[in-house]
Order: sequence, then C-alpha cells, then structure tokens
Amino acid sequence: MPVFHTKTIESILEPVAQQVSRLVILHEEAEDGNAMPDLSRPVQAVSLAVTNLVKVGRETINSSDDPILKADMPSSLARVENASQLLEDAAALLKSDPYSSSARKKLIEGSRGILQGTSSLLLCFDESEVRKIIRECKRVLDYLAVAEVIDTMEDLVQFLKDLSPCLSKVSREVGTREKELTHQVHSEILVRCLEQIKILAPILICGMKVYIHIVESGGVGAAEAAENRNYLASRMSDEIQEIIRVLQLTTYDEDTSE
Amino acid sequence: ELILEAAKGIMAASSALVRAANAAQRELI
Repeated sequence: MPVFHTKTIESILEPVAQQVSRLVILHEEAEDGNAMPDLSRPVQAVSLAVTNLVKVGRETINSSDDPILKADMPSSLARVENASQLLEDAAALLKSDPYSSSARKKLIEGSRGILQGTSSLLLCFDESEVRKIIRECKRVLDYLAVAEVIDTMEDLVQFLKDLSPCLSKVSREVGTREKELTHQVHSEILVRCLEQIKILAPILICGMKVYIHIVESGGVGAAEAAENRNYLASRMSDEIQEIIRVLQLTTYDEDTSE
Repeated sequence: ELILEAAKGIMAASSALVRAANAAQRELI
C-alpha cells in the first residue's frame, strides 16, 4: 500500500524517508557507537535549501487566492525551519563532541522534522491544486443545473459555448490527476467517470435538442423529453460529484471511506 | 512548480546529510 498518494510526492519523499528510517535504526542500535563525522557542510546545504523553500513557500502563500493554503502552509514552513535549526545545533554540538548523545537526538529529530515538514508542505500544495480542479467541476455542475431551463435553440447554443470549454478543462485536468495517483482504485474510478461523461455529454445535448424541437412544434411528448433530458443531466452531475469525492481522497482516507 | 523544485532541493541535501550520518555507524551494526 503506497504511503504517498501522488507519484510526484512519492518520488520526492520516498528515498529520503527510507534513509531517515535507516538513520533512526542505526543510531538507536549504536547509541554509544562511532564518533560522528563533522556534518557542518551537509547541514549548511540543508539550511540553504530550507531558506530557498521558505522563500518560495512565502511567495506561493502571497500569490495564492486559496484561503486554506494561506492558513495551512505557514505552519509547514515553520516546521521545516525549526527542523533546520535542530540540524544546525546538532552539527555545532558534534564539532565539539563527536560522541554527543544530545547531538544524535537533535540530528534524528531534525531529519524527521525536515521530512515531515516538507511532506506537510507538499500535501498542502497538492490539496490546493485539487481544490482548483474541484472549482472547475463545480462550474460544470452549475451549468448542468441550467440544462432544464433551456427551451430555445439560441439558449442551447449559448449553453454549449459555456459548458464545452469548462468540460474540456475538467476532462484534461482530471485525466492528468488520474495518472498522478498512486492509488490504483481511485485512479480507475476517475477514468470510469470521465468515460461516462464523454458518453453522456453528446446524448444530453441531443436530448436537449429533441426537447426544444418538440416544444417548438406543438409540445406533444414534451414532458417525456424533459424527463429524459433531466435524467441525462442528473447522470452527468452524479459522475462529476463522484469525481469530486475521489479527488479529495488520499490513501490515508481509505480505511474510513471505502 | 517552484515549490516542488525547492522540496526536491531539500530532499537532495537531506539525503546527503543522512548518508553521511549513517556511514559513521553502519560498520557497527
């Protein structure tokens, strides 16, 4: 079972997660072990990378219009900064005492903190990207809700002009997202929903045309045509709702949601 | 995208640090 729910996050964190686990094991099993080398240079490299992440993170916060990202991301940045400080303290202690137990603890705590803080930051960023896709999905839902009040060809043309680009965007973004997920079942559900939407969209438009023609030519059978059109619109809405649900799932949710 | 690159930078630096720290203890285990 994958721990990280996207391939990008997994590729960034997984190798270091394994190394940090190894660090913990090695140092717990060899608590009074060898002298530690001078770690000043690699710690300095981490500090520089943290400074860069904090800068980029703050720019992301300032330029984002997502209030949840603005609220959540600063604590992740603070976590990474604190962890970096622990590593600097560990390096300073090791310089004067290569056997320092306190330095080893700070080293482990700092390494874990860097990993957890970066993980939390990436998750925060990823969730914000998902919310952008969900906003587009909700726009499609809003358009679908209008389908049942369209009763002229002119309105139908406008409806198509509004819906088509939005639906294409959802299709493209969900398709990209599906390929990013490490959770096979979630990915398959998204693929299935997209396929259904691609099948249903032209049938819905056809149903809407039929309804308009019937209304314009006297109205016999209009109720049945409306019912058919509404059924198709609601089927499409259900698929979009399912996409929204699955987009919000992470592998961590699996035990409670499925 | 910049944030992903920055996170990759941290992980590369952390990886080098943890490798250096692990190397000193490995022979004892």
